[in-house]
Amino acid sequence: VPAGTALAYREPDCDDPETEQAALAAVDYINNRVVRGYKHTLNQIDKVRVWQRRPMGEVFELEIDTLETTCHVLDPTPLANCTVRQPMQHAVEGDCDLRVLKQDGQFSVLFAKCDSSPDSAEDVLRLCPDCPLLAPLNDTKVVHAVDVALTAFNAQSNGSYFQLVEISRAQFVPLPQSTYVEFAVAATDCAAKDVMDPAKCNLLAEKQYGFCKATLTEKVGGEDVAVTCTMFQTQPLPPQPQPGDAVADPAVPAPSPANLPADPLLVGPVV
Amino acid sequence: KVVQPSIAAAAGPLVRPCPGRIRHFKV
Repeated sequence: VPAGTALAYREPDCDDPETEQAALAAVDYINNRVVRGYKHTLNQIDKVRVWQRRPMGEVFELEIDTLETTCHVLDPTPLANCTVRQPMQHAVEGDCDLRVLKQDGQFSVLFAKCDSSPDSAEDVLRLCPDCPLLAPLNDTKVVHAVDVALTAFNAQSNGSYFQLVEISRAQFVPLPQSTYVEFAVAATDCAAKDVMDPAKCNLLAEKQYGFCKATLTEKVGGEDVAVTCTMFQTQPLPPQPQPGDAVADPAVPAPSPANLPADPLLVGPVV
Repeated sequence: KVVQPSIAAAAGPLVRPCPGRIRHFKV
C-alpha cells in the first residue's frame, strides 16, 4: 500500500445479511473439513471488516462464536436439522477467526482458525447442580467404558467388525454410578463373528462410519453396558489420481479418520 | 433534515452494529 493511502475497508453491521452469509459459508466449510467431534452452528458474529480485494472481490474478515451440536461431524444430517447442545449437557463453544472471499456473488473461505472450549463447571452446576460434567476423553474409566461398549456391540453384530475411530464425549454420572460415552466407529473388512485379531482388520475402501452412545453402569460384582449405534450411509471412494493429473491441493486434505491431522480445527490455507 | 455542518443532527436510537445477535445462548 503506498504511504499515506488509507486502507480500503468497511465495517458493516454484524447482522447484515451479507455478513451472515459469509459467516454461514465459513461454518459449512469448517463442518465439512473437521474430522473429529461434533458439527458446530453459528451463534453470534462478534466482528466484521470487509476489505476491497484487487483486482476484484471483497474479503470478509470475521470473528464468530459457534456452539456445538449433537451431530457428529461424520453424521450426514444437514446442520439445520442438528440440535444445539444445551448448557445442562455441558455445552461447548467455538471461537473462530475467518477470512471469506466474496467474488461473483460466491463465498469461498480463505482462512479459518477455531478454538473450542467447554462451558465452565460453575456455569453448568449453577443451572443444574446434579448434572454430570464432561470427563477427560483419555481417562482410564472412559477408555474402559468405550472398550466394553464396542466389544458388546461387535458381539451382537452379524455384519462387519467395527473399529473405534474416536472417543467424542464422556461424562461420569453419579447415580447410578456410571460412565456415559459417545464415540465414532468405522466398518472393517473383517466379519464381527469371525474376527480373531482386530489389528489385522482394515477399514473398508468405501468408508462406513457409525456413531455410538453407551452407558457402563458399575454394579456389585460387575458392570452392565447399554450401547446404541447409528450407522451412516457409506461414503463414496475419493477420486483416484490419474496419470497426468495435477498434484492434489494439499490445503484441502481428504477427511480420513484413519489419518487424523494433528490439529483438526485449523483448516484451510493461511493467507 | 438539513443542519449546519458544525452541528450534529439529533441522534436517533443508538444501534450497535457489532457484536450481532445471539442465536441460541451465550456460553
